[in-house]
Amino acid sequence: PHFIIHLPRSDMDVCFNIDSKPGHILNLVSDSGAGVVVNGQLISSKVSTKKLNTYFGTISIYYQPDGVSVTVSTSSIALSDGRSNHSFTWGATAEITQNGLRVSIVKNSHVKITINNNIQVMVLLHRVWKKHPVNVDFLGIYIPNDNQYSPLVHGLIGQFSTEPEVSVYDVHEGLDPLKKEATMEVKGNKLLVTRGWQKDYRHDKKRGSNIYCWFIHNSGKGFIDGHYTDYIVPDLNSFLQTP
Amino acid sequence: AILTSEEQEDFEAIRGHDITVKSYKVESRITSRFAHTTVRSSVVNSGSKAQSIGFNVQIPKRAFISNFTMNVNGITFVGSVKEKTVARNLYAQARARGKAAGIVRANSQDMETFKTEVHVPPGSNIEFELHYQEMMHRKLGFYEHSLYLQPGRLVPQFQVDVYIFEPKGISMVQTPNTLGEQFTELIQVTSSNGKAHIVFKPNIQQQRKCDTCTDSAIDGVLTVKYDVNRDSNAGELQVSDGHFVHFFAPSELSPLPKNIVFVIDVSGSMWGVKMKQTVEAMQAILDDLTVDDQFSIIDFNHNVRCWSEELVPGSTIQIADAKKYIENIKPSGGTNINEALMRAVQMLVKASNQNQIDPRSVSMIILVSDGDPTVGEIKLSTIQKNVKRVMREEFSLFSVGIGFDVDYDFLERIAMDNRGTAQRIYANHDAAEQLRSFYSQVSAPLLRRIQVQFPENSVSDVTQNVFDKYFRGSELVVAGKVLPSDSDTLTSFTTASAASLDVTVETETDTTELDTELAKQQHSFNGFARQMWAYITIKQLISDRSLASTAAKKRRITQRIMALAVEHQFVTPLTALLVESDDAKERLLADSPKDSKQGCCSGPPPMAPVNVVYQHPPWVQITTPPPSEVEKGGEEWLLPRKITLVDND
Repeated sequence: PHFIIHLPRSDMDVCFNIDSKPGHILNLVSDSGAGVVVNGQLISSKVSTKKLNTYFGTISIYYQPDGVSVTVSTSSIALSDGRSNHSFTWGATAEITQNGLRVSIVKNSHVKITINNNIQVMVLLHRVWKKHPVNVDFLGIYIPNDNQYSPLVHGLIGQFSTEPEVSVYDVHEGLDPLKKEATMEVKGNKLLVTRGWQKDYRHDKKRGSNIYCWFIHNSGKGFIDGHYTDYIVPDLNSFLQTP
Repeated sequence: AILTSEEQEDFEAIRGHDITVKSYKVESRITSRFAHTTVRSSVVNSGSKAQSIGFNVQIPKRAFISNFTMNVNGITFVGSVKEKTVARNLYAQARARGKAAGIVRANSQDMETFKTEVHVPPGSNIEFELHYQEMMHRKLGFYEHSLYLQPGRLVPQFQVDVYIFEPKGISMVQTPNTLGEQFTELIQVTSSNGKAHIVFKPNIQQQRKCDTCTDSAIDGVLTVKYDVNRDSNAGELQVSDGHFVHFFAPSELSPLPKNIVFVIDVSGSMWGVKMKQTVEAMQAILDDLTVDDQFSIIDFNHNVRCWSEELVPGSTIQIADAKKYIENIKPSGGTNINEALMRAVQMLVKASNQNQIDPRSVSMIILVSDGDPTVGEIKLSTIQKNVKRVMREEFSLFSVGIGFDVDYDFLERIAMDNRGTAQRIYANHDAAEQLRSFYSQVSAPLLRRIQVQFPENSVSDVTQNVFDKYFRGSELVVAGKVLPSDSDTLTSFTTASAASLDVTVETETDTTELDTELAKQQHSFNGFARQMWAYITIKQLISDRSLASTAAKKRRITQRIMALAVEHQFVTPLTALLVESDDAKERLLADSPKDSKQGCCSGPPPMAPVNVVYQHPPWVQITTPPPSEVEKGGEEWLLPRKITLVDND
């Protein structure tokens, strides 16, 4: 999947890809202080072309204090609290509240999960043509910057809730005339970055709108803490094991 | 009807009899759970002398007859539904005599028989055609349509067609072999997308009881079971002909925990099959409980006993103990229903006061009884008041009446009065199965406090749209009229409480699409939405009327029922079908009675049994069917024998 991290203070967007394997569960937010974890499980496109594309097929949001998890897949939105399980399809607009959790499904479009009115996650459904030879239904996930996590928050996306200092300089022509290159200093690392763009599908699900960003190569190495494999967790409700 | 050469042979072959049924055709058109059924039969008096020709059709009790026409040697009789008094006056003007047709309640589980009979000279041709309409109720996950087939003799042209059209698509359709083994292969089912066609067309040979027999083996029920595709927990909103119908049958939800008090009648009359079957059913029912549920058992005769003074969790140990207790019950003595129900309510109240009840759980009392109270408070209306007074809003009462002697009206009334339902089962071999099936319908409550709402000024005349509970496998149906609007979209909002969460589901539909689709369908029932709205409204008014507390209220409801029934041509307990010949000289009257058993409390007294007569042409002699039990009572049966009389009772 593609990641776009918006850095409001630097007024900059930074992108990277994670090329992992289908079935892997990537930890996106892990906040043991607030008891919230957001994980995404990868699926692959239909035909394994030479380059394996992976997408998010399932997104799980788990709120430990209530023991409630919301599992969003491309076919259903399921709520479970250990004792009862309720499953809704994308076929109907619905509003579900369970203690401090609110789930707002918009028919065949997206679902917003809000925890205690201060942490929100939006999952976007991408429905492709059933008979498409390669593409499969997949999910996008959008997490606002103003979520109120605890200081312990981490994860592929959660770690950026505390915005790192980033400076970009020495912008120059790259191999591809359309894509400039530059040097980025972040978290004590100097990275060669490329000017690119990726898609934000919230407003136009078909074509998406371009977000121009500095692209980090090697699965975000140097921009994210550690290596992306550090963020692979065993279960959909697993918190990240703090190093 | 023109006979093919083969049929002509068949016809000749059975012509020996003095009455020949040339054709017997049944057609049901089910559209969005609403069925319009037509039964047509054409008969010849092939004897050498005048004789009586009968036409009997068994129809489900829940159905409304919507028309009956007859053609006797070219004289056509056409039906129209009128207010009972109006119909009777018109008939009286014709000064007709005798009895010719009627709807006599056959004392069977859930059907009634439409009987008509004419006495015609030799060589006469008679064609009968009966229409009735009913709504399919979803039970245990499917809709069941039953057609009672009883041609009475071999018929050259015998055919049954059931056409189903469901806009959302049909998920399964089955025809269990309720008609008998020999016909299983002859019932053909074709189904695709939203349509299904079931046809049963046995030839003469296939109808015979045996190869050389001359009588028909067709005497029973052809059953069609089906369910529709549904989007897990979403509702289904359909608009047609200016009316809407909203179906809601969520499935992917965890059941709510239950607090159940089983109240079992162990008076002397339960001795034998009834008790044996009840014990057998209870074993299975108790096994269904889970540790999330709480329960107890009260068994009563003239005394009231408790297996446990308090509700206990459905653990395996408790369930095993309860099963043993049930097995050792020995029925004897009288029946103190009042005391038993008071005790049950107290048990729930006590548990509630001690915060032993999960606020999201469902509390219910399940009463199993076979007869009238004989000890303690025996006045049914007082028991009804007592129960109503102590029952809390969050409790509901379900009643099961076993056997013929039970006052089912009373059990139904106390159940409806307390947010529950009632079921009648007969103490025969499968009473245990019937009891288990009833319990299965209420054993998985998925939602409480369900409400279906619509944007302001978008609909009117909405039927009941607030429901106390929704049970898995059933379906909540709301209907109404769609008000003119610039928008082609109608939206509904369904709110409810499930185990651990509250949910609002939004459903929308295009208000023109379905009519366009129906116009293309050859065998759909295009007026389904209008008729279904009227059917539901009248059914709800009839039950409101039976619970109405004053004569004035009852009178208002009566007026409304009659107006609707006449407008939508339904034969109800308050309207009658007047069947007139073209020149309006000959008249026939048919109306529908209530259950024969004496009702308990303020409510419509038993309707006079069939009082169906018709003016006859000079050449038709009227015969009266042999007097049935009810009619032996003579005139006095025609007069209501009970309280709160209002016009048209």
